[in-house]
Amino acid sequence: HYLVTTKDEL
Amino acid sequence: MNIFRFLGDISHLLAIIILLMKIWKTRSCAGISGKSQILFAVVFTTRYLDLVTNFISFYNTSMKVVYIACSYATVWLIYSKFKATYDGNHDTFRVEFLVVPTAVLAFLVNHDFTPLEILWTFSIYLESVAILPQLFMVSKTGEAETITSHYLFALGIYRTLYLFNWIWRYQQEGFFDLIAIVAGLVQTILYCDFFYLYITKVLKGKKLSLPA
Repeated sequence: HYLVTTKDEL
Repeated sequence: MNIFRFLGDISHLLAIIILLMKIWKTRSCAGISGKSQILFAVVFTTRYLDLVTNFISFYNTSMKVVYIACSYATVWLIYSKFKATYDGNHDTFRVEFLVVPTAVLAFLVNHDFTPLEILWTFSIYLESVAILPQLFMVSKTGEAETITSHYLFALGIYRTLYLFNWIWRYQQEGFFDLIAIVAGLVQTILYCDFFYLYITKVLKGKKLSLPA
């Protein structure tokens, strides 16, 4: 499935 | 947080600090592309706008703040404090060839058509190619100081470690972000030639110089 980024990475 | 991601972040931080220290200690930014450094400042600024909209962790926030502050400090050292040592004649890469296509691509291929998301996507695409003015400068002058080579290696290995992080996260959490993965792959591939030179020359105590 395709997950939109959770932006927890730098 | 897994070990690849953590080491990637540390390596990224190390790269930024190596560059700052090199310029500060030698009082010179010779051999450093100011254009690449401006692009990195743009990358951090457009990516970390979420600093003001959502909080993830103390680690996340402090790393973002440090990255942004260091990137602006570097740009300031190059274009203001040690401007006289900046080798502008060799820093001739046309950055519009990087900024315009990545900006257009960010509008076309993104997760969500909102300002923050487009800016984030732009920063991911731009980061993947932001080192090109620096690599172009090294190939133009045919050499790089050893400390500059260490900087480039630490910066290159950071995204390579992130690739392992994404494999890990996909396995463990089913998490994947195709935009980051493809851009990260491109970014890593751009360093491959440099990695080869670094391992075969710099690690054996030789200065990085290219055949004439």
